[in-house]
Amino acid sequence: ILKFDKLNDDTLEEIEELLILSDMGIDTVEEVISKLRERCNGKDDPIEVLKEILKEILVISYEDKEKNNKPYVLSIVGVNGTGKTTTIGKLSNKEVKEGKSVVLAACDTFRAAAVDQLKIWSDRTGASIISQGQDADPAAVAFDAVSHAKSKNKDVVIIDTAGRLHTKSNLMEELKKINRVIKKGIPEAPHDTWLVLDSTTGQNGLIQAKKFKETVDLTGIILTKLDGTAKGGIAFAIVKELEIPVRYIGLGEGVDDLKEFNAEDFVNALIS
Amino acid sequence: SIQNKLNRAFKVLSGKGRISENNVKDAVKQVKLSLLEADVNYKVVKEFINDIKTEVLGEKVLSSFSPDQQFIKIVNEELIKILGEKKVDLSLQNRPAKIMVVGLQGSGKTTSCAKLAYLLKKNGKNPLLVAADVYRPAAIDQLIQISKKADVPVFTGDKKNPIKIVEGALKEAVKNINDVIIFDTAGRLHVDEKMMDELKKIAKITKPDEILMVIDAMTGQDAVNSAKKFNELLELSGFIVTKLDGDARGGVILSIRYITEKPVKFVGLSEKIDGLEAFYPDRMAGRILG
Ligand SMILES: Nc1nc2c(ncn2[C@@H]2O[C@H](COP(=O)(O)OP(=O)(O)OP(=O)(O)O)[C@@H](O)[C@H]2O)c(=O)[nH]1
Ligand SMILES: Nc1nc2c(ncn2[C@@H]2O[C@H](COP(=O)(O)OP(=O)(O)OP(=O)(O)O)[C@@H](O)[C@H]2O)c(=O)[nH]1
Ligand SMILES: [Mg+2]
Ligand SMILES: [Mg+2]
Repeated sequence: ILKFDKLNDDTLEEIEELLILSDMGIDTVEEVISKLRERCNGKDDPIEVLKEILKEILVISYEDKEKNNKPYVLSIVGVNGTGKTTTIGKLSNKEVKEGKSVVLAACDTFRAAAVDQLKIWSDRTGASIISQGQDADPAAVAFDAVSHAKSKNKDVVIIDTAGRLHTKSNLMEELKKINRVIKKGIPEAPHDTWLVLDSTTGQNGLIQAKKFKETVDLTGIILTKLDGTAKGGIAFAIVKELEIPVRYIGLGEGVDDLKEFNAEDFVNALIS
Repeated sequence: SIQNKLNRAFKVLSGKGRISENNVKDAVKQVKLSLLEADVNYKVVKEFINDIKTEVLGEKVLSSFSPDQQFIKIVNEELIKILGEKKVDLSLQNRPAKIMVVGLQGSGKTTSCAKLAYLLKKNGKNPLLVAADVYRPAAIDQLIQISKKADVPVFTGDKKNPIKIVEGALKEAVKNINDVIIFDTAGRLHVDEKMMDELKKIAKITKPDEILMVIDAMTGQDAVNSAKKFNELLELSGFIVTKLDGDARGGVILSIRYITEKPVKFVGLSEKIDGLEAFYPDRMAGRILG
């Protein structure tokens, strides 16, 4: 636990090291350190001032699109292996427990057993699933799911997409196509598109967020695997530069291991 | 000699005969920032820079470079040395040889197991894949489906108990006359004691020739924590670094090499079955330095 009674060069160096080790990135760290220098006077506790600075970066307002849209369409995207499918399982569990009817769209038609994996989550949570199997056109599956939700009066559609590196332009084009086709069913959909980011990711996480935002207009971030030792510090740069809120964090592999993002808890965990 | 005379004249002209702390200050800062941007662990960066400074300070400046340029050239050479100067092959001594594949969740283990099986089969081996991940939904199906592309059989045993599964696989390999067994394990956190104990138990039973930790190329500062722990508990024989077909700089490789000194044996360059390649340290050095 960091504890200093005043701000001097040694203190600043220790704080700088802690923040860099959290994957915050040198640019963001330098901004935080200079803010700390200007705000901290002799009698402040440097750690309390630091926490305030960090919280300010993360707190950002967003619209609750779920409240006024039926069906509410949520698209989940990100690079390979970050925890998208598992997070969808957790989200559908939460929605079903809150009394909502949920449709999962199996739009990862590429990776081995991706559809089987999502099917297990729909069985576990009571969500229904729309799938056309391996190698189907993801856009067709998405359209199918949205049409089904509209006609059956469902509350929520969650779209699982294949993991893809943002450097692969054909795969990023595929995401755009999925959205174009969804809009034929519901022009305002997807109402939210959330990027799932592994909290062990380093500086490449910012590049990922930028590229996905250019492609499909991200409205939120989910940080997974925070039950490990990684701190997810790259979130600061993403929230600050792209003005996207962190909506949820993943804290394990079980269906209940999802928490709504709380800036205070996140900052406390980072500093500890 | 005329060369020496010219060199001495050059030194006087340039006035920078020896590398001093001052005249490489900019290069040091530039390299430090570049390595941090590349996700090299902060503590590794500090040690690495200090090691180089110790080596380089007081050295004669070569007439064809400025001290800054010479410093960066030395950094590049040292990077290559740490990354591992030459390719290290799989060491498959036993009959059958055994390869255990381990790592954090989502790093690319299952895909890499199938890729390894494909590579070994192409090189004349008769591999057996073992589906020892009983936790992740459809993990066994995933390995079975990708293994079809490698045309390698998958042993699934009772699909419930990893210990029983690996024991059964050893017997199956004898029966089938497989000469290599590749064990796919569930992703797990290095801080999950129970799951790390499971790996230790599997290693004790299978006595592997190789224990390869699979690491995602986009991993940041935390990689040293997980790599160090996995190495301490299992005595890794090497690493596979995946998703290098992205644009992550891959500084994680310098960190894990520096901390564990275990070799990177393969890199993943695509999701396809043939997407596993040998690791080239000199190419990686350029990518990390940026
Ligand atoms: N410890 C931990 N593991 C997680 C968390 N979220 C997901 N995982 C695990 O991460 C691994 C990958 O999860 P998936 O849901 O398959 O990831 P994905 O993004 O859908 O993967 P692709 O579709 O292949 O791109 C699985 O082993 C999950 O159990 C988390 O919050 N904590
Ligand atoms: N582009 C790219 N994708 C890869 C590479 N290796 C694996 N992947 C993808 O990364 C994702 C995760 O791969 P898996 O093999 O399921 O990872 P894992 O480590 O077995 O995951 P868990 O068993 O859940 O811990 C999948 O979408 C793979 O297709 C690679 O080298 N390049
Ligand atoms: Mg998935
Ligand atoms: Mg796996």
